[in-house]
Amino acid sequence: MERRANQFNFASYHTLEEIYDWMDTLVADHPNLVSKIQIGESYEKRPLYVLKFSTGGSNRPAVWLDTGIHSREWVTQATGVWTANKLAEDYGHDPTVTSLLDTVDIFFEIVTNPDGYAFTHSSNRLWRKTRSINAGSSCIGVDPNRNWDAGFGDAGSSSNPCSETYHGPYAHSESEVKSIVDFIKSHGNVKALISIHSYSQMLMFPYGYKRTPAPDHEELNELAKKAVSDLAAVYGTKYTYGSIADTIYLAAGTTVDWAYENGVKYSYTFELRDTGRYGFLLPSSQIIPTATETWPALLDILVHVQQHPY
Amino acid sequence: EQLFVGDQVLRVVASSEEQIALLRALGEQVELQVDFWRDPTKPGRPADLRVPFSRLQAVKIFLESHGISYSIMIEDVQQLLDEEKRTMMLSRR
Repeated sequence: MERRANQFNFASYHTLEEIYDWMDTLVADHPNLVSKIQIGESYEKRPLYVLKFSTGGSNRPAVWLDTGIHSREWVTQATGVWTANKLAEDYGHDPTVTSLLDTVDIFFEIVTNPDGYAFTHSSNRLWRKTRSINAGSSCIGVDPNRNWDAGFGDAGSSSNPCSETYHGPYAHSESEVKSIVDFIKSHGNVKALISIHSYSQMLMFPYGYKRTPAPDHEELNELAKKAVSDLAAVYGTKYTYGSIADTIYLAAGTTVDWAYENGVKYSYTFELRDTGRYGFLLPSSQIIPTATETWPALLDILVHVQQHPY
Repeated sequence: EQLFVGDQVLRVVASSEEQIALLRALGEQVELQVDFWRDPTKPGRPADLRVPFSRLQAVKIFLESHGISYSIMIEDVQQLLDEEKRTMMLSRR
């Protein structure tokens, strides 16, 4: 049966297969804007798909977006689906999105940890990590947000494979992480990276592994301030913002620190909402409100990137 | 399939750096199987931890004996999971 991307139920949670099927539908509906590329395979050999939003050009400045690196944070994958659809639907209709995509490419990995996500649907809804086997331990998986080569193994990550913040045997040991590293390095023109988590209502930027302010701290902070203000204007959801180390605690080996240290100036990580009653079990009725309020904040960052080339 | 019947999520508010250190130490005790959903960060900011039913008493005694205030954020994790599954099934139909 032929389906269209906008007939998908964005207000429900979906399995990995449903999300991967939907990606194909989105590509089919917007063939001149969206394509699907595979950047690698997960530990359990699932494809790692990225949606590429591009209106042409050659190796344009690009933005990397990812959701769902922690698999149990279901509202992030759901927000990823909604946001990707929004980008596609608004192109050619909304002047801001149109102008953005006329100059900037967006790469969007919606299910960054597919093994973990599939596992949350089949066996353990509260699984956070990858599903790789750890030599010498009966505990499975590595925290992919402690596995990056930026202060790898330092404070805020664990050397215990049974811990939820286990950093893994070495930096980029997880194919889910290595595939992104290889992709961003080989692209060479990624100007922003936004990694989306839940559920602490925060917008953060480097550094996480050290307390030293990033060289671009002031600009990143001002942009974060504007973004959370615009987010709050939608439903009044209050976010805190700042460097990871100042806002939560020292956390080594994170995505955004690696990106920043590898030349991606605009590196941010969102912690999307919860009202404090459900945590990772946020009811599906809150997917669209969450995605809707996140959109203006995301757009603030994207537009800033477009207007501040470097 | 792992079930979470009777597991609770506790919302804990530490009032000092000392209490935050205690909470982090709690998380390091593998036998208690505490799963931090929201990590302890700063005094006054909430931390959320899922505690298996079989360890609830021990964890609550730990919190109370150190004067760390908490409330029950989720009474029974499995009930919420069942509800989530029902919603997905309905949506799929």
